[in-house]
Amino acid sequence: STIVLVFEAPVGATDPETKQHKGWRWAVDKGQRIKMGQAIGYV
Amino acid sequence: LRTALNNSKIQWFHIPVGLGIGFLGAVQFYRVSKREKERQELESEDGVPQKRPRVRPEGPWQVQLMSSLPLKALSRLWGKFNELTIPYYLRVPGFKLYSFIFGVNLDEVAEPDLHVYPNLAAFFYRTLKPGVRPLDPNAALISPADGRVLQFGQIEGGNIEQVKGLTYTVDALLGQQSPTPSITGSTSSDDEGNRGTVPRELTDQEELVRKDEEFAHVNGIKYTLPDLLAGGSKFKKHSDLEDQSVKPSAASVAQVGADLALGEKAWYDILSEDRPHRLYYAVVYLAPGDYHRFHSPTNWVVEKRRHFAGELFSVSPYLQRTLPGLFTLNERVVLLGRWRYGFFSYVPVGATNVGSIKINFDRELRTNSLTTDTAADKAAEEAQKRGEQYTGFSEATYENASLVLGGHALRTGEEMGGFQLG
Repeated sequence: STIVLVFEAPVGATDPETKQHKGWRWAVDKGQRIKMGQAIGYV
Repeated sequence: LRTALNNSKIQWFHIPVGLGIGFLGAVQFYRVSKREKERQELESEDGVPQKRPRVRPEGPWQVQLMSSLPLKALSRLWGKFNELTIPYYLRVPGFKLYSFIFGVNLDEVAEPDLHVYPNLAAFFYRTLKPGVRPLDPNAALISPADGRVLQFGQIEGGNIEQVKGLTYTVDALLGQQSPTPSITGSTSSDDEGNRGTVPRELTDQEELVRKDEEFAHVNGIKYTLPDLLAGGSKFKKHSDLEDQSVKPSAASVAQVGADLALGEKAWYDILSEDRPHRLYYAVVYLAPGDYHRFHSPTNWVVEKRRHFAGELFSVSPYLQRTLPGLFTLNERVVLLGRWRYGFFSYVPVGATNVGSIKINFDRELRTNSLTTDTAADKAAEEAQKRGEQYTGFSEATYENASLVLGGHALRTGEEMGGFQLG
């Protein structure tokens, strides 16, 4: 079984001045085991 | 006789070889003739398919071999087998053996007495103890299930990369045009078939709440914020669902509504006007030993459901490496909606060894069934009568589930359904 998520999100980018990341940021790696409730990504 | 045969000038060895070649040739001729006959039956004079065309996957011999097997029938048979009641005293050793082979953590299972599960199907659809899957409070998106992250990334040009550069389009996965209503009672057509397949700007109607003015604005109807958060009788009055248990809870409506409301503001604060957002995707694979119920990965609203009957292949990592467009061949349920950052879709994809897909708030949905196949064939025939091309899926909308949100509200972590054996 597989679950595919397709979604719209803010473009991820790092502010060169503040070095702060804004927009979408992944929290997983390819092939990683993951449990329900664990983060896939942050905004 | 042996001497006579050995001394003969006739090469006897050639006879069985020739017969074998002749037999293979006859089989091939029969297959080609049969395929040609099927093709002629499928197409009318103007080339419009008269029946639902069977998908013929391309790939190496392993895939060709799989495609020749009656996988749907095998899956249903496998499902029936797994629903057979296991003798009481065999249940514990049987489930422990299964757990050992597939890595099930029995300490997490809600029901510690394995005797309670009458068969493998019930054990497969087990629940977990409360609190063993804490939700990340800071994540915008959490994992909907236990599994392995196979792929994730950004969608470029409408294509999703599968593995090793193989791609399939978002349109093929999610479906493009909404079909004319024909199958389910709650099916409806609308003019937004392309919605969500490409990045888009939010429309005025989708600006759910203007926080500064404290009212919700949906499809031209204004609601005060307290009305939205209370989720009171106003919402129930507009529902035409007979089964109220499939309605979103008031808490879900309130939380999702508030989340969408906050999102609108935050969205435009941090992004440039010219290209504010993109489409992303993630693929989570559930192994046979994993917990097979799935949950909402975020606060969002499901607006419509599309059911693709598919050809029901496996979604194993091996086939994902081997077969292009694997996900678009499988039976799948596409849930389309929106979250605080715009379009959101959730696609459970079935597999032969698993069986059916259950959606808790959609009692009409029937997957992996002969009825589904018949309905799909019927839809294809009706589309042909109307002179339209069969879109490949049936569609139902949830717009009556909540008038304010225009769909079924789901909170982060809320159980949505699951994959069942059979």
